[in-house]
Amino acid sequence: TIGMIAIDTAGRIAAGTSTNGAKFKIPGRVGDSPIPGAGAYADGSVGAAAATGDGDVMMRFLPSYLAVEEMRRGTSPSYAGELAIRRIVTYYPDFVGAIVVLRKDGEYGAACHGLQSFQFSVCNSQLGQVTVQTVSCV
Amino acid sequence: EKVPVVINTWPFINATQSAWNTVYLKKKSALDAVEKGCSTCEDEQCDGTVGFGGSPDESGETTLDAMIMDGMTMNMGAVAALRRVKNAISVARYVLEHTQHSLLVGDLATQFALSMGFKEEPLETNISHNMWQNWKENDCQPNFWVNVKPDPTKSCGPYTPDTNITRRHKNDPKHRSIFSDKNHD
Repeated sequence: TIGMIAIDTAGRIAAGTSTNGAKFKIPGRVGDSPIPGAGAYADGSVGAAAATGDGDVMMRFLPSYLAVEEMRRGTSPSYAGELAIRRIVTYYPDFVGAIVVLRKDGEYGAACHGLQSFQFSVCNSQLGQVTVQTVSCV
Repeated sequence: EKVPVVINTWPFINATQSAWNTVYLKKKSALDAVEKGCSTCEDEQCDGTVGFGGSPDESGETTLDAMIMDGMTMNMGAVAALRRVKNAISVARYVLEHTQHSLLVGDLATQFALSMGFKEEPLETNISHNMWQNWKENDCQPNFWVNVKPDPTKSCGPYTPDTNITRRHKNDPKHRSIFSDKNHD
């Protein structure tokens, strides 16, 4: 799956996902990717988030929505992502997944669980080129 | 200097680059950038987890899910279990721009895509077929079935409900994740 979030030069925010889902899923199964708030979410007044991992679990917790709402309450992008991941882990300690979070001012962060670490790609003028960044999982 | 910005899950560099080119060099919208970035991954079959020719289901078929959301209007479009059309994120964009709906699924999403001018073609490849064949030869392991017989941890289906398992056990919230950095939504 790819989950992508972006802010353009006019400050407009968008989010999206694309996936072929889980390997060897039961036919008809759909994961979190096409569900707003689960696979991705964007609110122009706050920011955006996109999640990846076990979609059967993630769709039960709407992590992208939760991360955006945490930012609305003043939480940093990194901590908002961590809170969204921790909410899932409370119920599913073996959960595998990650989230990238972007605030409307361009500040961003990421969090993960169940992986050795999580890599995501980012680009802005400050970085000058596409950069792969790594976060340790909670 | 922090805006514009594009971020995506996983180290899919070409997807990020094409989204960045769209939003920075071409001065297009965030929505355009997201569509372009995800399309790049669909074309390149990123990690085998995006686009055609990956993640076959139990029948060997590849289906696609995608969603695009405009954070300024809260408008969105999505497709799920899209069959036989490669451009899932672009079909989702058409749902956003040409309908008042949010999510179209399955064969009927395919019909919508064809009516919007998208091409119908198989999503399976030799790679996805071999992946599926190997899974079958490995007694269909792993899979997502529980509380059925024959034992899904040892055998392929078809499965039927295992009535000998108590309801208390069926509701056991223990969860065995078979997802990883190479198998994910």
